Amino acid sequence: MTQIIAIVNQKGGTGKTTTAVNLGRAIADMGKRVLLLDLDPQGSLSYYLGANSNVWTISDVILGDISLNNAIIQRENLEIIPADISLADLEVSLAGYPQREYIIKKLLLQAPQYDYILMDCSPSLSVMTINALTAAKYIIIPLQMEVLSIHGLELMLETVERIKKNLNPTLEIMGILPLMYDRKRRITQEVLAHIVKTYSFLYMFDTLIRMDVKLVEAPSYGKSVFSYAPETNGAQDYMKLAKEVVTYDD
Amino acid sequence: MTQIIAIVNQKGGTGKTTTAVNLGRAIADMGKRVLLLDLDPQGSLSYYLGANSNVWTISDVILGDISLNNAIIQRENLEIIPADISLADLEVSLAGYPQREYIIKKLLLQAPQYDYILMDCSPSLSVMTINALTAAKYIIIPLQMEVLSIHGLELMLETVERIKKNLNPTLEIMGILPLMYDRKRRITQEVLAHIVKTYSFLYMFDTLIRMDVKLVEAPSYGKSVFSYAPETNGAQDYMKLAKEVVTYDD
Ligand SMILES: Nc1ncnc2c1ncn2[C@@H]1O[C@H](COP(=O)(O)OP(=O)(O)OP(=O)(O)O)[C@@H](O)[C@H]1O
Ligand SMILES: Nc1ncnc2c1ncn2[C@@H]1O[C@H](COP(=O)(O)OP(=O)(O)OP(=O)(O)O)[C@@H](O)[C@H]1O
Ligand SMILES: [Mg+2]
Ligand SMILES: [Mg+2]
Repeated sequence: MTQIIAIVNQKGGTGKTTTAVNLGRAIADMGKRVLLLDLDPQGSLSYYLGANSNVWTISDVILGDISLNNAIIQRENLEIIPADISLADLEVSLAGYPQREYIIKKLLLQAPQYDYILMDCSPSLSVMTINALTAAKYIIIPLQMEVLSIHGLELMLETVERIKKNLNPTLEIMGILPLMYDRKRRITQEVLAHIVKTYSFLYMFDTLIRMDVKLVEAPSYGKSVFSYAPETNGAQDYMKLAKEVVTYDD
Repeated sequence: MTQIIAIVNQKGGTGKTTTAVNLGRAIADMGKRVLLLDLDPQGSLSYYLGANSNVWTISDVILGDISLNNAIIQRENLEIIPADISLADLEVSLAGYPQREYIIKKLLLQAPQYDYILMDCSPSLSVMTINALTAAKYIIIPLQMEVLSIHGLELMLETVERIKKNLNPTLEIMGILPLMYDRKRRITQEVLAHIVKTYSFLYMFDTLIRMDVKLVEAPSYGKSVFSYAPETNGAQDYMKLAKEVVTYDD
């Protein structure tokens, strides 16, 4: 049974792409077969893994120019379907198209060979983000413990409620993932306490992804932190997270 | 002559909103009259300044329910026109509307009393972001010196070229603004050097906005760093930036 997970946060720069790559790789290292799907027209995930030129992209798959399985490429012990800026125009042309929210859900039925499919989303409520939330069984919300992130979380939860009501009743938030966690900062502790108290009905992962410069450096080598700096906090944290994800029981 | 400045970066979480508030306040402290315009449907700027409930928003102005000048509210020695999530639906309904890119440009003609108008944009190439780029004389691009920011800059520059060609020939990049700058990190120096070399034709502000936790804490009091912690690096850096902006000569 393929576990389909959307990595979402409408707030920008909260570590969605960094999580897609490193969590994906950690799950693959446990022997699972993992597909990463870039659904951000800015193609940050594709850029990270050096998969953004001379490749078929998710736009081509959606347009029917190539099948989903033939668009998959190998990077970093992972399989990935890239995205590029053509996805932006495609999203515009899909406005008003009936059933446009189900495009990705239907396409992913062609890939039952995967244990996990992780979808990296853009920081907006775009057609592709709505597709990801409609196709997903679970969502992971990476979140910085900072004041301006709180409003983003409120908006994200309202979005999830709407999607559950109108498009995907079985959608579930697997967890909030505190990211770029710096326990020495007082503001980090205050925001964390506020979120735990205000959203006590939501699950927060036990794993906190700590600030780690190795996670920032790894993309310049096109590698996950596991290939680049496997002994660091970043690698430990994402492996710990992967264990939580793989053993997650509704 | 009102200087209209868009604060843009399609990459998320690069300090756009933080810059809009603190640069705006620094310019106002020099005796200039400053208007902040929130053009992000997520309303982060409005949330920051406690201007996101029971207020008229830019949506109401666009729909003609209230005039631009009557929607302006006072916060933190600044004047602001807030935004809220209704802007998202409005953007969708504007798709295909002729001249939709000029809506903000035309509205801002009603506010010649301002010396500076700063527009805070969302991390996407939305209808409102295109409006900001069409209305602006100058743009400031806040940028983290990290690997994944580089691709965002490439995309941003392509966007600017397209807007100059089709919608706003006099649009000018006032400068790239290095942000959350941490000079101890080797990756920061590498990315900075790469950008200076690759984009030598672009102006980079002399001011680098350093990492400062006071900039992170200030929003929980609804204050700029000038009201909250005026003796810190964050305040010094934004005042230094304000001097560069105000003396900027094409
Ligand atoms: N745990 C971490 N420690 C330190 N830096 C990190 C960490 N996670 C991510 N970063 C850095 O923070 C920046 C933002 O991360 P990333 O691009 O993954 O976020 P995002 O949510 O995908 O952004 P966007 O909203 O633009 O898609 C990147 O430069 C990344 O290298
Ligand atoms: N110089 C700085 N030092 C430390 N933290 C900073 C600095 N500037 C901004 N931040 C923090 O980084 C986070 C992102 O900043 P901000 O929300 O202003 O970026 P943004 O580009 O407006 O994001 P979005 O793309 O979501 O609109 C915030 O939590 C903010 O407090
Ligand atoms: Mg991303
Ligand atoms: Mg913002």
